[in-house]
Amino acid sequence: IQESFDAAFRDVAGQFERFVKELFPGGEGRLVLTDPAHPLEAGIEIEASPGRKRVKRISLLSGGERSLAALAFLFAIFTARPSPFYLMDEVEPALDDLNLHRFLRLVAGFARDAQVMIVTHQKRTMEIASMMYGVSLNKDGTTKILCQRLEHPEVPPDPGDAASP
Amino acid sequence: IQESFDAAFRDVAGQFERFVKELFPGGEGRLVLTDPAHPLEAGIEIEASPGRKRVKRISLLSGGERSLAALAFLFAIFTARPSPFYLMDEVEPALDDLNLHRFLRLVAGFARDAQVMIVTHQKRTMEIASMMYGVSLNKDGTTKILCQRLEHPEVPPDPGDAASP
Amino acid sequence: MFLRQIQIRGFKSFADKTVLEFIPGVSVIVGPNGSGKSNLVDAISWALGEQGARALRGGQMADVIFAGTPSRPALGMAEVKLVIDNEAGLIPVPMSEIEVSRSIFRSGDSEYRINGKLVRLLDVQELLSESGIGRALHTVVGQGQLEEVLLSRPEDRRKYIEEAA
Amino acid sequence: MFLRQIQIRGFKSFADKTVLEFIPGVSVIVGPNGSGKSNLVDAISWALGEQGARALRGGQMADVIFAGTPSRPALGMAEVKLVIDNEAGLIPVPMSEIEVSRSIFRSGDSEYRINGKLVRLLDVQELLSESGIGRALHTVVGQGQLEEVLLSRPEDRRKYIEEAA
Ligand SMILES: Nc1ncnc2c1ncn2[C@@H]1O[C@H](COP(=O)(O)OP(=O)(O)OP(=O)(O)O)[C@@H](O)[C@H]1O
Ligand SMILES: Nc1ncnc2c1ncn2[C@@H]1O[C@H](COP(=O)(O)OP(=O)(O)OP(=O)(O)O)[C@@H](O)[C@H]1O
Ligand SMILES: [Mg+2]
Ligand SMILES: [Mg+2]
Repeated sequence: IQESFDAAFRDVAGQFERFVKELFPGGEGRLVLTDPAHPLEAGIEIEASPGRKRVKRISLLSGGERSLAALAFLFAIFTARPSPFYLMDEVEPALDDLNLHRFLRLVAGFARDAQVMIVTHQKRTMEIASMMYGVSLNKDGTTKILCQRLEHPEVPPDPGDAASP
Repeated sequence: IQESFDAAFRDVAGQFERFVKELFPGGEGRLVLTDPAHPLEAGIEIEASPGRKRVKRISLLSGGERSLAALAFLFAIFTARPSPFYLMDEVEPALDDLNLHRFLRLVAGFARDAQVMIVTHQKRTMEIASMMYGVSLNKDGTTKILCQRLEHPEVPPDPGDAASP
Repeated sequence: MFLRQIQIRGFKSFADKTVLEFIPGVSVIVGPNGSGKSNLVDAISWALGEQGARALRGGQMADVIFAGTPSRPALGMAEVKLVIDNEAGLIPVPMSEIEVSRSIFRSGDSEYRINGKLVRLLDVQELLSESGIGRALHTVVGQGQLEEVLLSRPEDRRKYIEEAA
Repeated sequence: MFLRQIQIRGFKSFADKTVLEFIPGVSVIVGPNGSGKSNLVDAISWALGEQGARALRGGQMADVIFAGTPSRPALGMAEVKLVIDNEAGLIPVPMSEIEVSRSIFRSGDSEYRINGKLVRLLDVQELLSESGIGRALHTVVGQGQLEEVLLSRPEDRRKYIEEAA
């Protein structure tokens, strides 16, 4: 069990650094084992710092920056140990337009090899989907669902550095 | 101190029932003192149940319903013990269009007698404001703020019962 | 390999039998607050073997059974069936699709089935771990979970990687 | 009665002196993730007497002082001044506007002033309580606080009403 944790941790930590660079242009981050001497119980610290800033502790990050740091951690696990299917429930409400755009580009990347389902209220997230499940309440307070295929889902263009503030 | 807590609690509890009816049409809710025999230490339980449902415990509510229950509690305090000034930091990202509309109507009501400032990423919230403070980062990573008066802030019309699902 | 279909009956707010077809690529789940979007997410996690009642926002596991609404009586059981596409043979069984199902009665006992045959939870977990779908922790990000990942202790974050290893 | 102006210097990401005029009615604060919106909210709570370092997302109180960025050195103090309109005479002093300010040095000592005169925290709290602005708990809803209100124990919710009583 321990070998597979060590190998998984190394892969995830490597991917985490990649996703932090993607989500925090100019920033950096890493995953640190709290007690490398006792690998069986060691915990995982998350460090992330946006571009142009010095802060390391995630408690000093802003609301949106915290979402991005957590997404980088989860996406790193998804990439290091892929699954055929991912489900995310309202993970992007705290993101501004530019970060939402970066998030959607990464999601479109995952959807090339896997099935991705996202619960959302954001119109821009709906635009990248090829199927929409509309959930509503019946008169008696129970759930009904209608589904509808969507025409040309847009793949978010590359925001490019020009768009960064 | 105790009298003023009792009086304040009675006023807030009364206002809470009113706000739950506004935010959960057809629903109900109340504030309950956990240990009425010892008023000095008693805590406050929040009960809220949306229309057409039976659930009482706030832990069974959905994400958006939880935001509404907490807003009803805070708005009840604002009304029972008014202040000339309120500041809210991204309190509405979990709300759907209809509930966002109900929230904005209540905010417009508070703004008749008080100053209200809201941090938001939602376009519809921006539309009810008469002043906008645009926050951004300087090249050196420090904050700069530009402010701009907005023309004709829209007061959200009454959604009316016709709009409720 | 992907989720091809789900059938839900008596699970949370899904009182009537609901059948949904799924496709590869990106899908979105949308709808008003409290309509049942996160309940759909919980149905999928539960069928994949989720064991924590708290992770399903209830007190006990039997809380997932439809509790009734003012105009509809409660039900006595809940059942969720997932049909997984296996055209690519990722799961080492000679079938092009596999049905995994879970049901629960008021007594609290869960029953698991693979292609209609009664099995143990362990059998379901072994079958799924071959495919990478694994348990929900690694592929399902619940509402509010991003903040939970950041607020959890470093030892608890380890579970995310152990799951996936 | 309303907040007329704020001057911030050296507080969190506000390295340069920043002066903002405020108006009655609804204002919105908008901008990218991490640009400093919640820092502005923290500046207002802090000037009104907020004592909890955790509520200001730091470890110690001195964490509110500008910590520097890769291209700008840290500062040695932070200062926030609030100008409160008193045309209506709600605060029992014969002045049409009152200035409340707070500053802190690396040593951690806070200084409070009313109209430039050094006073104690208690004096600021007494002055503000007459006007209903009170302490931040009752008029400032920080980012993520809605969820905190619901997750807190019943005894802790009591504080919200005690504050306002
Ligand atoms: N066992 C149950 N029986 C009946 N109804 C239930 C049960 N468990 C939960 N519910 C209902 O389901 C509703 C919550 O649904 P859900 O959390 O899926 O909403 P949602 O669509 O995700 O909304 P949001 O956009 O606010 O997150 C609650 O209002 C609750 O009353
Ligand atoms: N003492 C300090 N000195 C310098 N910078 C600081 C200090 N404290 C916090 N910051 C910086 O301020 C930033 C956070 O700003 P803030 O929380 O106001 O963002 P925000 O505009 O509210 O963003 P969001 O929309 O994501 O909530 C962090 O990136 C952090 O680096
Ligand atoms: Mg939900
Ligand atoms: Mg913020």
